Amino acid sequence: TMLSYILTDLSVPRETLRQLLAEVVEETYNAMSVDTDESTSDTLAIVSSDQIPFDMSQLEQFRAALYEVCSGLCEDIVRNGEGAHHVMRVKVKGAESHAQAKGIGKSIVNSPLLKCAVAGNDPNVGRLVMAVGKYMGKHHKGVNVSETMTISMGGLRIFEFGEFTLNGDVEKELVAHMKKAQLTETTRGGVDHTSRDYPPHDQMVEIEVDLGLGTASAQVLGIDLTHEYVAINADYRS
Amino acid sequence: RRSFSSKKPAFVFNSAAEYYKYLNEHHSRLPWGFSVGSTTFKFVPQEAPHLPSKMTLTLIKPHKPTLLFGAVFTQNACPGAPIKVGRKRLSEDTLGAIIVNNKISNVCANGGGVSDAQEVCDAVAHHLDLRGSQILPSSTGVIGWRLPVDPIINALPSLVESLQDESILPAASGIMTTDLYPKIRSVDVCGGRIVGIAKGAGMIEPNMA
Repeated sequence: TMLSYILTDLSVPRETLRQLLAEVVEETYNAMSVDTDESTSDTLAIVSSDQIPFDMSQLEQFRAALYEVCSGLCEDIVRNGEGAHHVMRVKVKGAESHAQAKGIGKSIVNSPLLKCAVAGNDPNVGRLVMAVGKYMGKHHKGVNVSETMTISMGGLRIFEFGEFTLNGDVEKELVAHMKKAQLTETTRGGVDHTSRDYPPHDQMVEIEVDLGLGTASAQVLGIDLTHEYVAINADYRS
Repeated sequence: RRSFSSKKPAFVFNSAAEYYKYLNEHHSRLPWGFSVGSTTFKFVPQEAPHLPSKMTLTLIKPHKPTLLFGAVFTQNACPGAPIKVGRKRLSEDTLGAIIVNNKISNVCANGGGVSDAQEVCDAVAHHLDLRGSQILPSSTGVIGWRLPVDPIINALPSLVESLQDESILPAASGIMTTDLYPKIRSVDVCGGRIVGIAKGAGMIEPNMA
């Protein structure tokens, strides 16, 4: 379950506060996934103590600050995701709509096979194409996105215009990128990261998809799927 | 400012002490006009009397009831009682406080979760000289168990006693369940301040509206 509370002393009008909250939530909290399960209790509340006069001409600054707080908290949540060894950030651009971009991002971070590949530092990027195509096939039938899209991981182009652009050297670099973002028992002095009481992960696995269809974009956060996730939740008792 | 990017130098914490020091120095200061408190107590869940448990209550309170509040909630079709109550609170004129308990989520519990949540709100309101309808309840934890209303009410004096105006850290820690560490972010902006806290480690793909 995700609970979050945002406090401010700025006297932002009630309806403005609610509108901004809805917009920012759509781009942040509603754009992350640890394990694809939506809780029965997720709640985010925002409260102003109405202490400091707010100039409506500064609305964009306030919105940007609210976004920074919310997106930062979402990063903290995925970094603390159960069993997480890697955190993934998927940027989708060139989409026909924000919903399409976010849907593809979610399809990628929620793919069990892709999550396992990331967990194992496996450059099995065919699963990335699968995750994009799966979403498009369900929601945008008839669009042959494989001919228009490009995919990069860790800044490395791995797919463009219907074909993979992989070779042995690229695969080694992909593995290195994922390992750099991985927590292991042996990094940082052999600390057990699965029970560490401070934030791990200083780097993410970065995936970028350009659909080549339009101008909309979205960013989604997710994590890998590890033995620890299964152990934590199989062993959990009320 | 903490960064978290593969392209920029990252802020790396090497111990819990280092992380808490960072939170205290950079993020935990409350905006003006808020008090926060927390208290922990033992109770025996009626569904599992063989498992004596601890619950933490967290209270977040503007110094005076405020018109300026909002919330979004899960769209899960089996929502907890606090969600049902919370949705109604959005049409209230003012909000006086938020009460959060961990350990039990008050979802689909026997005996009336909504009335339990309301009873807790009324008791909190009594201690703060507010109306029950000015209190937003939140619960997180085990699904299906009933809220231990009497132990919660008994713990309220201690909760109110713990209110302070300095740090949000007790709230960030108090709402945790399976989290490994508290989560706080803040930004100073437009002559004021925004501070946020969050909890969550599993069952996470929010779709709030």
